[in-house]
Amino acid sequence: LDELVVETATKRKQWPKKILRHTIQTYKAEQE
Amino acid sequence: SVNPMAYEAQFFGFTPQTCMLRIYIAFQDYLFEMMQLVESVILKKLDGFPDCKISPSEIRKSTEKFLLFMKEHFDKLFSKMEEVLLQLVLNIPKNVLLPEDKVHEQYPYSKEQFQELQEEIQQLQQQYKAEAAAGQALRAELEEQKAVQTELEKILKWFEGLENICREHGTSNFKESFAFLTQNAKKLQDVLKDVEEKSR
Amino acid sequence: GRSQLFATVVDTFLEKLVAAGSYQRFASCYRRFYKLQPQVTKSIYEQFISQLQSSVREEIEEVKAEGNLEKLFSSLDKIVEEAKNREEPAWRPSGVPEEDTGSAMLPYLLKHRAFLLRILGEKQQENSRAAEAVLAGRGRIRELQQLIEDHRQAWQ
Repeated sequence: LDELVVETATKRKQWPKKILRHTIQTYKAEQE
Repeated sequence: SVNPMAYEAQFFGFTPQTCMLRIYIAFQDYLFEMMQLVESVILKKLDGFPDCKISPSEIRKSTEKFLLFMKEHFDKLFSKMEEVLLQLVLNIPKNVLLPEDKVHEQYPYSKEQFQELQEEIQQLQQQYKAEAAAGQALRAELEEQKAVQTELEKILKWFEGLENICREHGTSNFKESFAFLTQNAKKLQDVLKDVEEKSR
Repeated sequence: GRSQLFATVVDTFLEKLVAAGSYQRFASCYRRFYKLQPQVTKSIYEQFISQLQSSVREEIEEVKAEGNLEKLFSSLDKIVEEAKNREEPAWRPSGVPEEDTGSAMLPYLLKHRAFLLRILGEKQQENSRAAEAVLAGRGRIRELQQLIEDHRQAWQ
């Protein structure tokens, strides 16, 4: 349980930023 | 029900409970180790008094008695400490938002609104594509019109050229002059016929 | 701050633990040995206590270093300080990643929408100008055709 909690919390911390980077790239490409 | 303290884990990188467990186990190990050490030192000291009647098992009993007592207090004190630390130190107050989640404070969007926004973006993209296509079609027609206009103007020029020729030769109004010409031609034919008859 | 509080709580724990495991208690458990060698008992007890305290303190320092707690505590103090005039409970992860990530993307979605609205507007203006030009062009061509037809009729 503990590992799951830490893993989930780490993803919650890191992944929005990662996804955001890709999203911004997508939008920029689309705009170009 | 276990409170996983996931938000704290998001900040600290570990769950507070694990941290406390880690400290508890370490402290407990020290306590046991120290007691073992105490007992071995006492036994060694006793070697120096062969005639005294204190047996190792008696020492062991004393150790267990003291350790039991310490352990009870240790557990009580530790759970108090854990309670305080989990509440005041290793915790994130309810009203606090971590920096990486700031965006949720500025954009309290519901799921529906978010979907609407995505649909709106899709729709705008479709509209833009349609507009771009329409723009292309319009530009294509403008090109075509240019070519057609040029052709038609050429034809007009040709007519004008024709009329200029007529004007240059004194026939300003073509129709009249054509009628005049036809008359003349007819007159000439009559005269010709006349001449032919006379000559016969 | 949290760091100070952490140290205080651990010190209190140690003090109380030592108070509980008093020399009297120790001597009463090892009664016969104590009677035989009171001095030795005393020094063993004192070593036991100081060794226990130093081990516990070392462990705490190790945990703080491993978890980088000093830095985390001070930054958490700052974050809490910033939120001090907020009463209502703050946002927490909903447990549905798509939703939470969605909100994180929101500012960029809004920017993208604004971009699309802008270029759509520009394109529509451009197209309406082009449409006018096309209509004018069609009118011009009809005129020219009419002129040509008139001429042709006249010649006819």
